[in-house]
Amino acid sequence: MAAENEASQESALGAYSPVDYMSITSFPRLPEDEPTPAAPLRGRKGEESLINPVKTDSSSYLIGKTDLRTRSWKYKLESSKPSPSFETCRRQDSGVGAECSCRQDGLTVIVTACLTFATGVTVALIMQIYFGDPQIFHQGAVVTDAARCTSLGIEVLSKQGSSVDAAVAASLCLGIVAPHSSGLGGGGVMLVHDIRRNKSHLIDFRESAPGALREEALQRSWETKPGLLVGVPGMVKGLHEAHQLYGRLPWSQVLAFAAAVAQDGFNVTHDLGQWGLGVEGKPKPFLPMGHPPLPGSLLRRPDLAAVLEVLGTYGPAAFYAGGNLTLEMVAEAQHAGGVITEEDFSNYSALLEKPVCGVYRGHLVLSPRPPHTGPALISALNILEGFNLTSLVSREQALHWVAETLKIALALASRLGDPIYDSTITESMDDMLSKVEAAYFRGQINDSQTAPVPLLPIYELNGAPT
Amino acid sequence: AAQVLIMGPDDFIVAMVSSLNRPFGSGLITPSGILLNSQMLDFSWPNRTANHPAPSLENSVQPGKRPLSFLLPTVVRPAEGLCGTYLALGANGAARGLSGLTQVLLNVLTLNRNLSDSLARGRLHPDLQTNLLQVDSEFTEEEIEFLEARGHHVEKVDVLSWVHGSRRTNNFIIGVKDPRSPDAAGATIL
Repeated sequence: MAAENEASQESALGAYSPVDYMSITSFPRLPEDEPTPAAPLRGRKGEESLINPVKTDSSSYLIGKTDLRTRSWKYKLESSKPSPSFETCRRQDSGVGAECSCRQDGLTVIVTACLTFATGVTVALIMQIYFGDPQIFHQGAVVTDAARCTSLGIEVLSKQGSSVDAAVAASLCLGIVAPHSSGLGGGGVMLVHDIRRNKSHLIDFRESAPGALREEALQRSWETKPGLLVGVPGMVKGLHEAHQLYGRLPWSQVLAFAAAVAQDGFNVTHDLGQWGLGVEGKPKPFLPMGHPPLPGSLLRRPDLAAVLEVLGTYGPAAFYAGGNLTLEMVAEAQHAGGVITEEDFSNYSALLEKPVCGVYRGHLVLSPRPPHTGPALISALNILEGFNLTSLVSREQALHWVAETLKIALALASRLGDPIYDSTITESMDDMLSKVEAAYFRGQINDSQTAPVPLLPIYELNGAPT
Repeated sequence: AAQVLIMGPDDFIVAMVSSLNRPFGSGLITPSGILLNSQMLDFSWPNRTANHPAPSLENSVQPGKRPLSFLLPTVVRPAEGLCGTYLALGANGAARGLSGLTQVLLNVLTLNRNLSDSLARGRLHPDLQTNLLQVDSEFTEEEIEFLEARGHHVEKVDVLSWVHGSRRTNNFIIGVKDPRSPDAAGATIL
């Protein structure tokens, strides 16, 4: 009996030796598997009591091994939860300290929750910045008649130019790339609309008639003296006016964009190649190099580059104030029978106006006022609006209504002109913008037949397509 | 006419149309390379050519006066508030430009078509001086027969006008050229 006690004490001792294999192969036993000891087990700082209550007989050892492996998993799962025994143990050991530890757990949970929440919000904000709607408006669009000028407009916008900077550069570019339809010797009209403030400006730089021009001279010699057809070009002054109002980049820099296109060269467009042949197929002597350029070939215009540099440096004065450029234009026109003078150039001014405005299908339609035919466009929309054209109406029927409406609108347009020289124009304009007038004209349109005779008198319309 | 349409990041819309009147204008070019316009042709005077309608007194020639013009850069915005559709349109082709703009606005604002489709669809133009209804190559024979049955004298032409456009709907902006133009281009900044 005494020997058995000694043996069990030895094996117990052996079990505590750090190197014997029993300690390696022995696994912790789960407390609930343990029969409640009659007396508390004594272990190393209480840990041993966790680690190895060891089975004494081999068979129970094997069972225990399998069992233990299963239990070890179980133990892992269990260990994620503070084992009651652990808490119990701690509570038994620590007394008043136990309360404090509960509070600490609560604090841990709160801090963890806060950190988790903050991390989530931060991640969400970062994702919003990268994947969400742009908070700063970055998009813009440019459309022109030549791809080279469209890309130039995009370049100006991407270099922090304003929309008007881009428009000035692109239109000067078109004067180089598409010289058959636009250029420094022409004119035009620009409509600028500020979306946020809902404000619009119309800059009208249409050519004006020279002071010495008479109807009789035109009537007699317009086909033999091309110089008579030349009006005072408004392009440079109009673009400069727009840049003064809305430009952001320096004027010289905006012109330098276009000058670079002329200096570096551009690919001849299909349109220029086609028109270069002339309507009758005869080359025009004034074409660069004296003959029509081939579509796609590279063409340089150093002459226009030099002109743009001068305008960039000295501004519109170099064009209108009697400088070399002015004298050249006057001389060229007079040499061909024209009557334009230096004074006409110095008197020229671009007009800053408000566009005409109509409401169509819940939208404001803004278009140039006379001498442009914006009021006629609005009149056409007013008449069509009353037809309640929906997708249910057949396309053929809609086409008939559109044709009849445009006949009325174009007839109204033929009665427009420069309001500065004819006060009745302003009254005609007001009539055209009136929805009451539109309803009257709509009532005159027959749904099934075109009008045998025009509804309104028709005056000469400038007809040749530009 | 040459068109420039811009919807910029600065929330401005710029629509501009410029012209020399006829291709290469008056045909006169200065030693510096400036081509001079022929814009006085847009005035009206008597006996200009055979079978021209009566001259328009409102558009007669006078010193310093500006002639009638069909240069029509047009901007559209919602009548109320800031949200909705914004358009910038331009057209060439003199009076045909007005007809083209009318039909594109009809397609976009009334028939709710997208801008590309609206620009591509067939267009017509009544020529008041010849009393012909011109239709472009996109028109089908059925449509022409229908119009003729209603008394129109229809003439088919290849191209009537080029109408380019740019559209902004809230934050989405596109620039679209008329598919009939071989050289025009629209681009956006992403």
